[in-house]
Amino acid sequence: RHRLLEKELRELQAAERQLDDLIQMCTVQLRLLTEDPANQQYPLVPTAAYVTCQDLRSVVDPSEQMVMVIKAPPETQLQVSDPTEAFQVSVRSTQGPIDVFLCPED
Amino acid sequence: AQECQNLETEKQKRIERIKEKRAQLQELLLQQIAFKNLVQRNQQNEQQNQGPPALNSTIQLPFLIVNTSNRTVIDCSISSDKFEYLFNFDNTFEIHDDSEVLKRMGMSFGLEAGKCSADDLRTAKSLVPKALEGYITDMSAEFPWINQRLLSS
Amino acid sequence: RSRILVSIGESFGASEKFQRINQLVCSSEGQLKRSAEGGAAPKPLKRL
Repeated sequence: RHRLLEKELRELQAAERQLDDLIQMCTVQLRLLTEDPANQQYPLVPTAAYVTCQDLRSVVDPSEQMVMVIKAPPETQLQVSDPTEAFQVSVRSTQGPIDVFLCPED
Repeated sequence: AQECQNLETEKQKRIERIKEKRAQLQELLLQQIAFKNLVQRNQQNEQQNQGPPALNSTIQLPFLIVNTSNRTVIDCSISSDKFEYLFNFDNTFEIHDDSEVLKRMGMSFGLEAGKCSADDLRTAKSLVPKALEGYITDMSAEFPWINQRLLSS
Repeated sequence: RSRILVSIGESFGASEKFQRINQLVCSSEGQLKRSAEGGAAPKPLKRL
């Protein structure tokens, strides 16, 4: 049983290492993809990495809900207060202004 | 016997860690598929419409959305340099990031729910590196894909 | 007291934090406690 357990542990160790490598690779790829100069935050020339207001209305029922969009620079801190005291959200940026707007209902 | 017990404990811990890492890898793959699918869709639309939609009708990634009832009253305080906002809601609200919005738009072909048609599965696999295609196939399968992947490796 | 802090743009895990925030906010405890204390509902605020 001891020998079998050691063998299983070695296999799991190899599988975990494989997952670590894949996660690292995917994280880098996603960062390159989303932070690609063409897709840089506040791009000089808009790129195809966008959603339309119509898209937002398709995921939220516009007759019932309003949608507020927050565009913030990386590392912006979003804090939600304790809901038992207040429904409060604060957003604080250190790298640039934050844009907030309501998605138009129609 | 004590050593076997220790090995068994270590084995369970490792299996738990592998489950968490599997979920993390799945999430990263879903985000990658959704992002690429969105860009492809937009590029096709732009070709059909001979150009991008009006600038004020598009929201570049990344973004957050806060949705709340139409009847909610929101008090908003803004610092003069727009570096700080404070929102007070008089009702409940929800916050979602862009990856969640893309999933709800169907940009990840329903893989997150394990429901994906054969055509969409083919398209999804074409959006990730070849080395990871197997994980996409497993993700759409019924049984836990990591076991199949572990066994095969 | 802020319950949850999220750094926007972090490569991973933000979605889960938002899910946790949404569960917290939508759980009824918020309203129950305020109504239990008879606390006045939030003062009428202007619409954004």
